[in-house]
Amino acid sequence: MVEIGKIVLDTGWLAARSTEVEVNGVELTTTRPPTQPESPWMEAVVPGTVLGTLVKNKLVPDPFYGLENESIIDIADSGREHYTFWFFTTFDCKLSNNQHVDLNFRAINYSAEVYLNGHKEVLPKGMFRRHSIDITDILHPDGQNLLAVLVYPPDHPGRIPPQGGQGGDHEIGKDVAAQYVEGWDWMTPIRDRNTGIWDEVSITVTGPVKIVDPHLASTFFDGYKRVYLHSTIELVNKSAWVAECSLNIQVSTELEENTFLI
Amino acid sequence: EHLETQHVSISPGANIHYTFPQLYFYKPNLWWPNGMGKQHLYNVEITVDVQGYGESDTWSHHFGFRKIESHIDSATGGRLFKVNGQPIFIRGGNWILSDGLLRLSKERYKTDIRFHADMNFNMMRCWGGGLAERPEFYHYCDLYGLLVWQEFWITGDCDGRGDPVSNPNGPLDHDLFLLCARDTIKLLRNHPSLALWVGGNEQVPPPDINAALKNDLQLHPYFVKSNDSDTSAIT
Repeated sequence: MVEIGKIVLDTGWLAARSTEVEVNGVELTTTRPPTQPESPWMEAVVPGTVLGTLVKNKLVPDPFYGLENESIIDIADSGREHYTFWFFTTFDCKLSNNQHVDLNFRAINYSAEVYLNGHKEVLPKGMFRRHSIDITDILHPDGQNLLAVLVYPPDHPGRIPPQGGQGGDHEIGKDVAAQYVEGWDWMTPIRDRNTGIWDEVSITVTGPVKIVDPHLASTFFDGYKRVYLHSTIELVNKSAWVAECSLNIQVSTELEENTFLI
Repeated sequence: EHLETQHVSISPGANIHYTFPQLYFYKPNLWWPNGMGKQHLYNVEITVDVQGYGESDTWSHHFGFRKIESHIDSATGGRLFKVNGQPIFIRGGNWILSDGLLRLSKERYKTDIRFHADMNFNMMRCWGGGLAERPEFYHYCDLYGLLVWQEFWITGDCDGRGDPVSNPNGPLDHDLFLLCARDTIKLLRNHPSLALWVGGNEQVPPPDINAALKNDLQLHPYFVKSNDSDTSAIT
């Protein structure tokens, strides 16, 4: 049984170029998972980008040294499939009765397909959005869970004009993504346009009721003497029965190390 | 007085919003930007216990009591800020991201942001062509007193200006832009260092996006400054 809370999945990731992987997502997460970083699989940087993974594995030079970026093929010349990558990892998670678990991606650039133990979920476009999938019914109750993520680059990676320029040909502006990746007066073009699982991946285990996106705000009166804290939360009841909940909010401050005032 | 317990019933499969009764504080330690005072942070912890199950979920966050106001000065065209009622001279740095390969480690955020504080800066501006920065970035800005000016993903060069002139209508999918904006706001809104949201860099977003952002980010009527001068607005 796991305790409630968050487990970050930031180790043990493998990656491979999608065109070099001959099996599909269902097979990867059921019968034919990669077992070690053998070609085409390599150790992956998660969170990070495809280019970060290629640099880590010394398959391309570090683009921020000298003019090394010039030797890395740009997505406009290679095609999007060159920087479309599989990411793969495993995790254990043994739930007890009435526990629920979500798989969370805090940001992916730009869209993805997620496979977990043979089940597929499409993560829609957008570099700056969170994704959360309830995987309670997909988890293997005993043993390893196999997770594969196929990450696609931005839809409009654009082309860098020979003379460079601010935001290249501006095509990246058609997507909801960082625009500096086509190059700017202070930055070389980023060859993969920052494609990747670029922020935290985690699973969160809860009981029947989950807290979502609390909002804290304060108001001030009488010259900051009288202050109120306002707190709003979303609650999701994942169970099939009415949940009688006791909600508790507590504000504490650390007076000195390990001494708290509540 | 800083502890509140409430009971609520939630239907099967339901998703509800719940607002706690307000918690009263007498002269709490305020959060100040770098150079104006300490960055006092309280820890807010919310838990939900379910009858017959026990603790079901828990959430905690550092929270700083501060009031940030700003307006465009008609004489200079510049934006003037006040924090906790005190005018502040902004010494700002432009920020894109800490690493072009997005290896955004906590250690690097801590070092970068502390470096900005050591330079005597009190604001970092996250440029519209870069990232909506991550919670770890904001965490260290909370700790070191760096106010954050966070822009959404619009630039002059890609969204209406540039050479050749680019498309002024922003991204193809305006609903996606707003979905991402709303989600980003929910991700970051509790950080005391978050001072100002801005539509973009050197460009106004397309009218529908701009109107939606303005509408979504305006103060809830409950918090809007009233005729009572003692009633305070919040960001």
